[in-house]
Amino acid sequence: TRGRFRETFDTVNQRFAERFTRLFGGGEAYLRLCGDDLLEAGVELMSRPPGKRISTLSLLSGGEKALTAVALVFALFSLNPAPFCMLDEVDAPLDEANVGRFCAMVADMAQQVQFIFITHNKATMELASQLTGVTMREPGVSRIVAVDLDEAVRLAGA
Amino acid sequence: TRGRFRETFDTVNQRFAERFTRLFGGGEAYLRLCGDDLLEAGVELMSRPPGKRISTLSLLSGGEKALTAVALVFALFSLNPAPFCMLDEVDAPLDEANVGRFCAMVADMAQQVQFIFITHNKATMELASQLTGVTMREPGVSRIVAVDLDEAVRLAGA
Amino acid sequence: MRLSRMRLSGFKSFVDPTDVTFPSALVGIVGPNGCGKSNLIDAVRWVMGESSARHLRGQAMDDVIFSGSTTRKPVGLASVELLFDNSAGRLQGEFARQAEISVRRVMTRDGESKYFLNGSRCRRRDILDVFLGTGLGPRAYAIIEQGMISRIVEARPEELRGFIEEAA
Amino acid sequence: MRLSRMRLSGFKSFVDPTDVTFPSALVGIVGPNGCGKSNLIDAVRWVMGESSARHLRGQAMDDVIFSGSTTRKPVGLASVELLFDNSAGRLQGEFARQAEISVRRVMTRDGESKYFLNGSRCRRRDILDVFLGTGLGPRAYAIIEQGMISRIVEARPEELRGFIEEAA
Ligand SMILES: Nc1ncnc2c1ncn2[C@@H]1O[C@H](COP(=O)(O)OP(=O)(O)OP(=O)(O)O)[C@@H](O)[C@H]1O
Ligand SMILES: Nc1ncnc2c1ncn2[C@@H]1O[C@H](COP(=O)(O)OP(=O)(O)OP(=O)(O)O)[C@@H](O)[C@H]1O
Ligand SMILES: [Mg+2]
Ligand SMILES: [Mg+2]
Repeated sequence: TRGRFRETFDTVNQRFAERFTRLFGGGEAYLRLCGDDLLEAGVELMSRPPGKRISTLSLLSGGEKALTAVALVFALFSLNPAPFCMLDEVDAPLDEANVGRFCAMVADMAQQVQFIFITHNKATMELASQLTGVTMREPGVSRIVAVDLDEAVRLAGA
Repeated sequence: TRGRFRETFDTVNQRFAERFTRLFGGGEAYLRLCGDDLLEAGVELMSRPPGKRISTLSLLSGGEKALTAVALVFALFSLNPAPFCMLDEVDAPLDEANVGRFCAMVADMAQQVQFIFITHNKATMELASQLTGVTMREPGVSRIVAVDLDEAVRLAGA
Repeated sequence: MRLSRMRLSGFKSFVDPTDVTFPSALVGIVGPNGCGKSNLIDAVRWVMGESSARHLRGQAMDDVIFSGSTTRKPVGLASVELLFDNSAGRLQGEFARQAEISVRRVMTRDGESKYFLNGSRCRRRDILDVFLGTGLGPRAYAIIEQGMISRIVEARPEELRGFIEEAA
Repeated sequence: MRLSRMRLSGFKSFVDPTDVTFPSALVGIVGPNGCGKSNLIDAVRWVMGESSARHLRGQAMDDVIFSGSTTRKPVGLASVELLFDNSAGRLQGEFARQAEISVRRVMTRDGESKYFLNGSRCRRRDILDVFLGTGLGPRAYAIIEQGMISRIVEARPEELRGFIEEAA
């Protein structure tokens, strides 16, 4: 229904904007409806990293696009927050500064949500209270092994 | 024409298979024609990393998929080899062992081809004879700066 | 309702019975390419009722059963059991007072799945009902798989709208 | 025919006249997210005749002209010049004996492009002809942009066939 989508859209928009600014350490972003028909209009991401001009997602860098998408994912998650959240290598294209702010947001959300995250990134490994290693010493057969930070870095080939 | 595509397909297949085995340090792969009509048949990647069973690309891991695609890209490049090749973060999903074999292949190809590669990965930076840093101290304005390995690692936030 | 533990056997590359524990709110999973990390994510999705092979990176549903390696023969059965810590009492209905909830799925080569809640046989829809209202549906944003971020980045406006509608 | 040097001005985030040298066979480009690395790749593609805005991550062709920042106003012109070292004599035709070849493209806000070969005005197709037979066409595999690898990974069989046909 039109009313229901409008309501969802506005909520996601406000939460997306807030998370974007926190993840980028500045700048702004919003969702834009492409067209007037609320039942049919597509949605576009408008994004302005700190110091830059607002533009559609396409002109942004690989890392900037990914971080913008993470802001949207966390906003969508917050609509219907599950007790746990699993993240598979979402930090892969991010540089050190962006990973730092990403980890800060996850640490903050972890007060209410249990996070299980797969990563190759050392800074993200440092966020974990516990690190689980997965190995394949026998070809094709996976095993679980408990690891500390140094073992994790070596194991992941990070 | 049928004959021409068959010829191209066979050449790419053989070069793809050879590069795959070098990049994975073992295993095998090949291109499969889906259907009998040589003018219409699609192409599928069949891939068997060392120690595992052959399967379509979909079941493979993120890093395995990427490395398989790199083998195909280098095979396609070899059909019509340009004097230079630019690579934008193709090593992003690869772990240490795979990055090592990727760098070995690039070093080898660099005897005939000039490689210009963008990377966030320290091991790939070590492959370079020269490192060029890109900075944005003034927001939105890019500048070029020569860097050594340590400065490169810091700059890239690797 | 935290995850406390998962047991896999015959599921993708986890052929041998394997225990994975999740004792804290921030659990990191690490390892080299292809060692099985994303397979753990698939296992959680699968045991909670995933019915589309595509969402498990396969082409047929029995692609999740261990299909062999150079040292092992294929097996005929995949089993994943997930234990939830419900001490915060977040679940509704008949399980509201249970401190621990176990959800288990078993599948054989013929593609037939059996589901179990706290050890008792049940239907797939009973599993889905347990998670109703907890934010853990089949299309919830609780599981962000490898490639999800790029899918959002590459999405056309009508597809992005779809993502928002799904989350509502 | 190695790349020896590139000069950009007003092109995407490279608003000020900037020199990039490529003195060896293994050149690494590094920097944080969004600093302009991929823009250098776009610049090479663009100066060699790219006519599709989508392949430059834009929606209109003038998206490549510097559009301003919080400290700078937009400019009206983008220029990229690429210098090739042809001392190995790989080029055919009238440039075969030149040790250095310069290719330059200039574009204004109205979308009009001007091309220059060794300083003399020429047509876009003259630029394309220079690279004929060198493996450097508009759809050659000499430039592998960010996202190309995922596009191959996600390709359906008919799309993958297209990639092979393009390379032939
Ligand atoms: N049914 C199956 N039987 C045996 N092995 C399987 C099966 N399904 C998938 N695999 C194997 O599991 C591996 C993929 O594991 P997974 O995707 O979990 O890797 P990963 O640890 O996430 O790696 P990356 O860091 O590259 O993403 C593949 O090599 C694949 O061959
Ligand atoms: N016409 C333009 N005018 C000004 N800035 C632009 C223009 N086009 C693109 N940009 C800016 O260039 C930046 C993208 O740069 P680029 O893609 O080269 O980053 P990158 O160094 O490759 O980063 P990553 O490591 O994240 O891939 C974006 O922030 C974008 O705003
Ligand atoms: Mg994975
Ligand atoms: Mg980039």
